[in-house]
Amino acid sequence: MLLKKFEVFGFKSFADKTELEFSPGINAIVGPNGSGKSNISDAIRWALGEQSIRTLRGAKMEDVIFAGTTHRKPLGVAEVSLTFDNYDALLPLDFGEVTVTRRVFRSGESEYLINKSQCRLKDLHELLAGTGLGRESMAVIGQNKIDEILNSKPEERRLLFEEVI
Amino acid sequence: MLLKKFEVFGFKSFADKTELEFSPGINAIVGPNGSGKSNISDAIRWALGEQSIRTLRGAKMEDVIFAGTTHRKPLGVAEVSLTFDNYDALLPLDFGEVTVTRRVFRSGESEYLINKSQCRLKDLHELLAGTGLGRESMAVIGQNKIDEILNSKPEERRLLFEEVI
Amino acid sequence: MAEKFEEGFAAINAHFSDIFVRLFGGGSAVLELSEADSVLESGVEIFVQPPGKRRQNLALLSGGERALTVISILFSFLAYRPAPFCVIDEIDSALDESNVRRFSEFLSEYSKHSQFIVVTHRKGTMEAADILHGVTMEDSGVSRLVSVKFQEEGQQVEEGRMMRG
Amino acid sequence: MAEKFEEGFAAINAHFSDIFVRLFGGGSAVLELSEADSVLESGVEIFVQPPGKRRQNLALLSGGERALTVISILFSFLAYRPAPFCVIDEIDSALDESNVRRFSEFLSEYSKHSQFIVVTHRKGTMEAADILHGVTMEDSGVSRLVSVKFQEEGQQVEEGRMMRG
Ligand SMILES: Nc1ncnc2c1ncn2[C@@H]1O[C@H](COP(=O)(O)OP(=O)(O)OP(=O)(O)O)[C@@H](O)[C@H]1O
Ligand SMILES: Nc1ncnc2c1ncn2[C@@H]1O[C@H](COP(=O)(O)OP(=O)(O)OP(=O)(O)O)[C@@H](O)[C@H]1O
Ligand SMILES: [Mg+2]
Ligand SMILES: [Mg+2]
Repeated sequence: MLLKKFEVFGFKSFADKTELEFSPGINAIVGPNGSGKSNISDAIRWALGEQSIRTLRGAKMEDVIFAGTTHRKPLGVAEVSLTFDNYDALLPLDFGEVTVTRRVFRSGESEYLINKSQCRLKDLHELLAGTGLGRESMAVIGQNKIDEILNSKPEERRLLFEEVI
Repeated sequence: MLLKKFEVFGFKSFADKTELEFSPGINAIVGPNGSGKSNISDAIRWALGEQSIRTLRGAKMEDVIFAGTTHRKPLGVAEVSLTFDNYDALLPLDFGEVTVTRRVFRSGESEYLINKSQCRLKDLHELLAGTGLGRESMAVIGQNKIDEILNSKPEERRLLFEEVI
Repeated sequence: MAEKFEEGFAAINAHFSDIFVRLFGGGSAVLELSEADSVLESGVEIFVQPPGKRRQNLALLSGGERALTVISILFSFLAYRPAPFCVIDEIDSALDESNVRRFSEFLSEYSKHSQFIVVTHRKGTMEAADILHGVTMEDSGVSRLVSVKFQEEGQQVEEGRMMRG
Repeated sequence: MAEKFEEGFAAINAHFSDIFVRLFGGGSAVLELSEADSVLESGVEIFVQPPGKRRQNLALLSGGERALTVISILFSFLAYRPAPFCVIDEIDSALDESNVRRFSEFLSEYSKHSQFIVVTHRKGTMEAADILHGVTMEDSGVSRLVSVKFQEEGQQVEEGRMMRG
């Protein structure tokens, strides 16, 4: 269940439609400070169903939508799509490729899609259940999260184990 | 008022009496993870009168005393001395060199010394007042303290300014 | 249910102890259930002992030792059950050069079963990557992708002088 | 009293704005009193605007941008009133290679008036140092000092293969 493609549009600093093809093995994301690298890891976590805006370094849900710069106006919607290679049929769908998409509008309205057809957040959670990509997993380890992981209470740590056992 | 010499004995991982001569200019402290570099910066902050054990990454004051290893027994006292070059007479004392020393015993008893004669913490604070080395100063910036400095409340930030103005 | 969790926990623990020793070059580490008699609710405690040191509170570990402990936990989960992919954002920033190399060796070893997406500024990690993806922003405030060639001098990548996409 | 604080604050603010622009290569930054009419009690707010971006909340800044902001504050204090010495523990760990170099250029410039004691793992910072002090622990759990020669390949220093004292 390789992550083959990452598409982003209007999420944080990605004002223009941007596409990134990932390879198997080790993909390094590099670039100057403030260029948008952690915004990519935030976008992946968000597309997988993350509900806590604080984990995404924002205060309110709209903080993920491109807020404009000195030369560009703010956008009204943020969209992220992740395309998985499903040849190992880890995802319980009969497709060789599965794309999950998440959208949010400035109005606060959210949309989730699986292979371009709209679904509920619950459907997304069910799709990802059992793959190790759940919210409590270590599938996305954000910047400066070492203290949070080590200082968490024993009961919270247990959740990490429940994701994989 | 250069920091010329740093002497440590029984403070954290420094079980043996250790002496370090600093140079003017830029001194880099380097070495493998866990070797004791941040313990040096903790020792300097402690010798300057730091009272908060949490800032020194401990839970109780004895945590700064060498706690023993698989091959060595714990010690009963920790001692740190800082020797300053006072040719610019920034310190209100009539000596070309001034040494401040701090000691703590497992019993919890603390001692402060200026040029080997015992004094109170208050005397140490008075000696350092106006040099920019007060507790609220940026004279010692510990590891991973960026969030603490940026997330502090506006009133707390003001204390930084009061140290230097 | 309880049996399954116990078995899984024991297997992860065995991996954790082994990986910790390999990363730290010695010492020992163990995961324990805080309430062993109620497996289904118990929290998880982490005890680590870097080489030569006594078993100690996680708070006394150095910055790099804390990062290596989290890395050990992550790889012990992946050893038990490889996640399809894993996003890691600058977990190597507190590591010394030789621990960056050890971390990158683990990445290479585990990349046979899991895909890694790693944000980094450290040359040692870039060298282990199969592919580099460059992100840049320049003065526009908008993130863009650029293609990157890794030159022997890792700095080249960082300076944003990346070759245009 | 109030006048003195106001004057000092204005001078530090001018340094802060200038140093921020030099470190970030553009943008703007300013310090403001939260209650300008009660100078003697007012807190201090920090507003920053990296090049091309809008004025934003500190929380939205990237890891490296936050470190550069704290570095700007530190050097603006030192520009207003040089501290006798300053201890800095791995403030460069989140910086990309070119910002490590900019940071080390500031260290060199300001080391004419203040002594610096900098803990670091980054080669760029080691190269700027006038002297290196090595710390090692090996398997004993006890810290020891070793003399260190900086070789072109900074890794040499880190591996603990430092030349014995
Ligand atoms: N909603 C938004 N609209 C526009 N820009 C945003 C938004 N949210 C965050 N940003 C911008 O994204 C930048 C931070 O990006 P990010 O944290 O991904 O940097 P990074 O590449 O990880 O840098 P570092 O190497 O320092 O960690 C900030 O400077 C901020 O201006
Ligand atoms: N009271 C004590 N007695 C003995 N050892 C101690 C004591 N307090 C801390 N230590 C040891 O000091 C070590 C940490 O040292 P320190 O934080 O200075 O490392 P460091 O060189 O800064 O490493 P890094 O590069 O990872 O930040 C810990 O492993 C801990 O075992
Ligand atoms: Mg980042
Ligand atoms: Mg340290």
